Amino acid sequence: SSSKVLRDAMGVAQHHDAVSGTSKQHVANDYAKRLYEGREECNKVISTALTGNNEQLIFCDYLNITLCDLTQSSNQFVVMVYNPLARGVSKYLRIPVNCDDHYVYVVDDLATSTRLTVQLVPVSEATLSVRRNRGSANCELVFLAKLPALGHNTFQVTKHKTSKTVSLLKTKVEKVI
Amino acid sequence: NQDVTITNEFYKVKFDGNTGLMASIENIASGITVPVKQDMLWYNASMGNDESKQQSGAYIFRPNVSTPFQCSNGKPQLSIFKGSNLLVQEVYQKFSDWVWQVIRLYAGKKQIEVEWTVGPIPVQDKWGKEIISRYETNLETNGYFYTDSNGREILERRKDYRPTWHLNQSESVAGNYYPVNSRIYIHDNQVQLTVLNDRSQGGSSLSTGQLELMIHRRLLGEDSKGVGEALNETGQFGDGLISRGKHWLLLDTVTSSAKQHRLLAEEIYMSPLVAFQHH
Repeated sequence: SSSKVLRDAMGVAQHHDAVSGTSKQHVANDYAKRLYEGREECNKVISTALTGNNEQLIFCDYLNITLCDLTQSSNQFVVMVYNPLARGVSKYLRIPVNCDDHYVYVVDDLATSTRLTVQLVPVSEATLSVRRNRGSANCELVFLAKLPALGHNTFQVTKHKTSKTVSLLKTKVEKVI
Repeated sequence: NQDVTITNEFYKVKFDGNTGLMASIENIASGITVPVKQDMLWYNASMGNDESKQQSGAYIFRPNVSTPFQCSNGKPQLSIFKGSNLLVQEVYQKFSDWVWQVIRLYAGKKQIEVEWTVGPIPVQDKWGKEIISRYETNLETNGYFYTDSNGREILERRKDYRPTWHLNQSESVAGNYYPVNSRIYIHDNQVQLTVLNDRSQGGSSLSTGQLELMIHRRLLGEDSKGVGEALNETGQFGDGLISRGKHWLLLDTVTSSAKQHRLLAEEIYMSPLVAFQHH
């Protein structure tokens, strides 16, 4: 029954041709609110399905602007990735993190117990501008997630303090004016 | 003023240091190299004229001239990032304080990712703006281009032409715009350039070898179709919405492109769901 909230919101939105600028602003705001509330309910369903219990997963809606309270502030967390396709796929994930020279990130594929190759990418000027002082992540942790057909995989991300100063960002940044 | 190149196993994308724009795409496996110039431009939204009072609005796209303006004053700033592990290489372009772009190549991935960021669109000059991303190539397309219909049948479109009636074209830009729900492509006898988008957009090919997609718009006029408000959402900060999205580019032979864009579309539109858990 939880998914009915989103189903109803989608029904209203589709019927009224919502989210296309063809309604007054306060009506569009209402459409957005209904969709948001529907998604929140569905997130609970997904959490139950993936974890098998009532433990709530955290869904970060602003990953596209490198904003996620959990990943940017935690030293250890788990990433669960569900693949809805009926074939296995691999996808590069970009996780908002805080990086500096005193820490390294390691990512373990828990299904295969393998350590993955990772890369830290500094947050771009565009993202900083879009975020408008929200969030503190200054890097994106990039790794390739291999996912089974119609199933999920789990990755553990751990932030380790380095014993010596290591340059995490061996970057080649070149500015062409 | 140096040229910049990013490359993976499949593609080499070159940027012209003099213009700050994408200059060419090479498909390494297919041995195809095509000059591709990509730019960010904007149309000035019509507020009506002597021919018609119709204004550009939510339902109606009507630029007041057919030539768009540059989003950048001069050439875009260009910078490149190549990390130590080379999982991803990125080129950053800053066209202005409200238009940015990142072009990415991921190791092992057979597509070029273009992430655009547009907004807040400035309207202090009282001009409504409709922002487009335009790709120009040397493909001999002769006015033909192809758009999808909700990811189902791909339809052939032809400039200034309708297949079932004689068209008297009165809007040289808007009259050639079509919905692009998931992909648009152009091709000649050998080579095809396909662009997949992450949301429905308007798109067209207004001259041979060129295609464009409208990615954001902010209007001060109203098209008199019943809404009664201009498409001028100000957002939570009050200065206009910022929009960020992606285009994925494929450049390959016509025969192999058909399979590639279908498989890629599956991965994009049925993208994996990411969730987090405290440890």
